Amino acid sequence: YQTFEGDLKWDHTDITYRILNYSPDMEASLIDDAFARAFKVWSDVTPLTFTRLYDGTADIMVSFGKADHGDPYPFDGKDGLLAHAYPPGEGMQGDAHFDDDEFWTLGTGPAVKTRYGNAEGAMCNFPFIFEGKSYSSCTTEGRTDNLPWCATTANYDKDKKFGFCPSELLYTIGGNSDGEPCVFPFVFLGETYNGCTTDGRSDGYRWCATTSSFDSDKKFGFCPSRDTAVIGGNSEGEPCHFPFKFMDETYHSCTSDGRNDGKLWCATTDDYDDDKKWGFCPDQGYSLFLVAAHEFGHALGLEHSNIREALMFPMYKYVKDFSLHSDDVEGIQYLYGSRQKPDPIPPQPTTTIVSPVTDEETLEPTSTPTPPPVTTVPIHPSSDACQVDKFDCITEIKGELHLFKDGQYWRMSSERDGDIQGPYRISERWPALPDTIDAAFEDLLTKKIYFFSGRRFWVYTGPNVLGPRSLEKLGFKSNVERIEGALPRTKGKVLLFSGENYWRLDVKAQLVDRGYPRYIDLAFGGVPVDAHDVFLHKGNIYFCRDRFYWRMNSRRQVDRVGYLKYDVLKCP
Amino acid sequence: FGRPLKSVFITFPGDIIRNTTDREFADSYLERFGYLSVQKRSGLQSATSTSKALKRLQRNLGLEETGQLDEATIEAMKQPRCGVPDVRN
Repeated sequence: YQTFEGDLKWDHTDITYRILNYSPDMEASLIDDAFARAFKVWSDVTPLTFTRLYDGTADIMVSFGKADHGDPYPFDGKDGLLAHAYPPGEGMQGDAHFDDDEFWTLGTGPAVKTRYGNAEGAMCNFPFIFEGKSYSSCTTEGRTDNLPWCATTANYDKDKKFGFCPSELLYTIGGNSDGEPCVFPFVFLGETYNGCTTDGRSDGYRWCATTSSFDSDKKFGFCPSRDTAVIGGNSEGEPCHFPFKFMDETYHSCTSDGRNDGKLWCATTDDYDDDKKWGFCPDQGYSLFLVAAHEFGHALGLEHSNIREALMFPMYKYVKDFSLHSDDVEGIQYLYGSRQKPDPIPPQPTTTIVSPVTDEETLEPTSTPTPPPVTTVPIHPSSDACQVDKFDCITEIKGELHLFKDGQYWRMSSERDGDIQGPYRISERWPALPDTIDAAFEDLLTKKIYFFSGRRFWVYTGPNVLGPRSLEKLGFKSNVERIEGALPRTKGKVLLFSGENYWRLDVKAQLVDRGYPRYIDLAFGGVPVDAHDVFLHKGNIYFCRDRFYWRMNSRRQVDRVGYLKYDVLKCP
Repeated sequence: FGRPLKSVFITFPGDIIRNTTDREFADSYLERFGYLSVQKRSGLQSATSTSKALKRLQRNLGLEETGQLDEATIEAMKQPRCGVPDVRN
């Protein structure tokens, strides 16, 4: 391994990063995830932590760009140079740039995440069978609205699982339209457009208006790439047109004829000779995760290695099951040291709780409370809320923030930040509950407290309990493994979060509303889609991941990202 | 079988990569990634310095160190890669 001259490195270990824009090649959540995993490659072996910021200046600013993209090192179109990054330091130092003339994937062809349909956002499964025919890309067959779709299992005819593929008819990226789809035709500078265009831009990105007139409304967004779209050339985003004519020959598939670099291309109209419209054919693409992990190595202070198997070797090679090479580990640990593992905590005795299993259709308490079960969970002598990196559940009950962790909980007054009391045993106040609480909320109308753990939930009314009951009773499907956060809204509704989705629960009807689940990132832009705690505190919504929180204000803007323990709990 | 290989190359509109000779491409590559710039700065760029630069590149990439722009070297230079220079200057 090599480090930059003078061993350039960050002078702090809590590194921040910010994603400035997205490639149209992949769904934003896949890009977020690829970058997060790439940072984790390095945080797994060092004391470094990486926190994503949504505004302001971060240590590592991550962006996509084409050709001349604002620094002295232009990219070179498809293939060749994939990305570059600067060593640690102020300003542009530490930043990472990715060439958006590349086809960014997870390394094995188009990575197509679906929306809507009935597959809950699963990835397309290529090839898939539809009406006996095999499809290797999204298709509009079987639909009259021209929306591309795919099956998310190998056989749609058998499994009937499907979702819609990226398309400008479904949504846009960035811009100022909150993801609204394109409206065709639209008017721009007096001209009418029936498709996405790069007109009016110098960066080559395709855009559209999201109302019928950009000239009057100024509303626009960038078009996501369809999986069938060509890359680069002069027809980015258009599909190949087969057959097409080139030098008086007819082509029914992509070809490398006419090029000396062997790259496959196609025309996007029926006659290249007349129209000269072309682009490169979609291929395996480059793994954004692998390239980002390499670039972040530079951003942390590593230069290129001459060990072919090392991540920091300058050439790209796709690896299916990636693991960091010892040369990379030695390099980064030379700069930052190794990761300090937490002190081992002796295994805790397990708790045996016997709770009445009710299967009542009503949630009104019908039984007298059961006596508190005998619990053998001791409170750890060093149980200090400030020592907890990640709580099982955080929620407001009776105006106090309650923080749950491993059979214990703490209370913090919403009036006086930092006034933390506890720990208390969960079993002493709510004896029917298990040690791990995933989510909880208080129904403000009835003062009932709902607790969720795995696929079960309990309802406490004062000392009376009902439960455990299955999540299915609330209308959740069997693939929902747990509820990770709860957000009371007005009119007896509560939003429940799990994975990338959220549901709206009608507390009175005891059922989730129709039209749910919905994607978290569509309604709550800029927060992690894998938050493990979601709660309301002083009118703001908090999304927590590990030690960090993303605070969203009432206008649904992320206005602060920080450490839960310092900013909310006011730990010293 | 039967259709001759097309050897006519055209310039595609909007194609950023220009059709250059292997030698031009190699010189630009060696300079971009730091193998040639030291010699060039001191005004000593010559066949010898290019050969040395090629040897260093070949060593870095695990190729046979011939100092010549052979097929394996030009092939390796055309592989997709990171834009950060290999040789510190």
